Amino acid sequence: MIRLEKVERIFQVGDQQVTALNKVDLNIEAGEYISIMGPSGSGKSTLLNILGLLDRPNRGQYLLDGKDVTSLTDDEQAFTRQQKIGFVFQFFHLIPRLTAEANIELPMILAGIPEQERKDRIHTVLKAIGLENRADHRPDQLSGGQLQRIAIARATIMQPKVLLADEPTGNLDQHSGGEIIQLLEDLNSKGLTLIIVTHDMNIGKRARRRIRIVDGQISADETGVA
Amino acid sequence: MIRLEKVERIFQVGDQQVTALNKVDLNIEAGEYISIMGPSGSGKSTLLNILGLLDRPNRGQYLLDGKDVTSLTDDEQAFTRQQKIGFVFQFFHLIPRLTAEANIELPMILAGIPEQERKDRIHTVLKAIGLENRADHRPDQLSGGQLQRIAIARATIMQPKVLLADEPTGNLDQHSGGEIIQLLEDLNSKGLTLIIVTHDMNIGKRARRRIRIVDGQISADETGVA
Ligand SMILES: Nc1ncnc2c1ncn2[C@@H]1O[C@H](COP(=O)(O)OP(=O)(O)OP(=O)(O)O)[C@@H](O)[C@H]1O
Ligand SMILES: Nc1ncnc2c1ncn2[C@@H]1O[C@H](COP(=O)(O)OP(=O)(O)OP(=O)(O)O)[C@@H](O)[C@H]1O
Ligand SMILES: [Mg+2]
Ligand SMILES: [Mg+2]
Repeated sequence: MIRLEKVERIFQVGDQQVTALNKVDLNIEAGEYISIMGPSGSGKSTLLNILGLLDRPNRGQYLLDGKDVTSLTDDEQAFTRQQKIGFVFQFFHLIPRLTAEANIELPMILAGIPEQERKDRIHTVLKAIGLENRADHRPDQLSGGQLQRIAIARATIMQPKVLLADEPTGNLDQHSGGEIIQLLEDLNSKGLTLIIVTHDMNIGKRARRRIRIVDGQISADETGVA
Repeated sequence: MIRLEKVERIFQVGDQQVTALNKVDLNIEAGEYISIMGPSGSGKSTLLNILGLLDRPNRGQYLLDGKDVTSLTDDEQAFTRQQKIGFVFQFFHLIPRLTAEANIELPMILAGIPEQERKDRIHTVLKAIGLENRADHRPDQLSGGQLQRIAIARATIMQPKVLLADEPTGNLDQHSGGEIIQLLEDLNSKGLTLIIVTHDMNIGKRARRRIRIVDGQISADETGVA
């Protein structure tokens, strides 16, 4: 389903070059549950951004469902993203002027989902994340962990094929974090391909496949009981 | 040193009222090492913002070194903050147009520290947080955990009397997180009053005094060996 071949991502800062990803090969089948862990600055967010079609490699290839997406135009990438990929950003990227409810609703409006269906889905997900009484709050009126949960709701509301979650519990206490992981694992059990970047060992080890990244390279890739 | 008496903070959203802090009493002595833990949305950031003079209570009093700071003007609060308080924000609030180095330098420029002294201190702290080769990167060119470390460097560079850190390791792997806590505990051993909000049990239990907040109230306040 997802195939990266010799993917490289190099950033230029002044006359300094940073190799964020260094000839990465990676195959991911539909329905997998993968955790990605590694030191701060090792390339995890960069990898997720490339998988999520938010960034392009400098070299190498990315085949999504057998199709080379590295050569798509920006518009074509955006369309593929909207159709197939849900993304929870490390720092959420919610829209400041919209309420929690409107932020969650946005992907459904873009996809042409009728209003009653939208209202029902929002109501269900707000309940699932414990934020029914924060529906009208704007991002600057929400706590860090509440923002994180809204971002997760927005990323999952369109039932994407693939969910890429960049540190989805970094601002959550043990209890809320556990509920979120439960929610994501339920979606995975229904067929969602789930890829979670995390710094939390307790979360990382729950995945059926555990990838470790160090200095822009995959240093470990283990499947099965930890 | 810090004394909160019956502090209340109430937010209004449309016709909904949120009591973020509910008659909080809290005494903190100079040099203490305190962790604050509690569920997402329980009032931790709100409490820290009030302690850091970034917000005011609706009711109650805040005495800092015996002086009632609740009644200071905004300018007086800003001056007191610059003099005494270092703050690591939950989402960093670095200046997007400045490099990592310039972000760290800013408090020293505002305080009139001479250039050579500034350069020396920046060099030392960048080394301490492992980011000497990221000095010229801007915030959008840094990873989440790198941003977090820059925010911590900025908050500590003026050697404040009190450091308020809102989830300072939420985006850091085990190793970098441990180094940061080490750094903060070293400063505490030299007299810094250290207050850390965290969701990480392993970090919270290291503090000599452990406070728990639930629904805007202090539900536990323990000192000594856990
Ligand atoms: N736009 C950019 N320009 C220059 N360098 C960048 C850019 N984005 C990332 N980097 C660098 O690339 C490296 C990888 O960054 P990335 O954000 O992928 O790390 P990460 O593994 O997600 O780290 P963290 O755990 O701290 O979030 C870092 O060293 C970072 O400084
Ligand atoms: N400006 C605001 N307007 C309205 N409500 C607010 C505002 N700021 C915070 N709140 C609400 O007050 C409560 C406490 O928020 P606070 O940010 O202090 O929580 P927290 O303990 O830091 O949570 P987290 O662990 O998720 O960061 C939350 O329920 C939040 O929705
Ligand atoms: Mg990252
Ligand atoms: Mg908070």
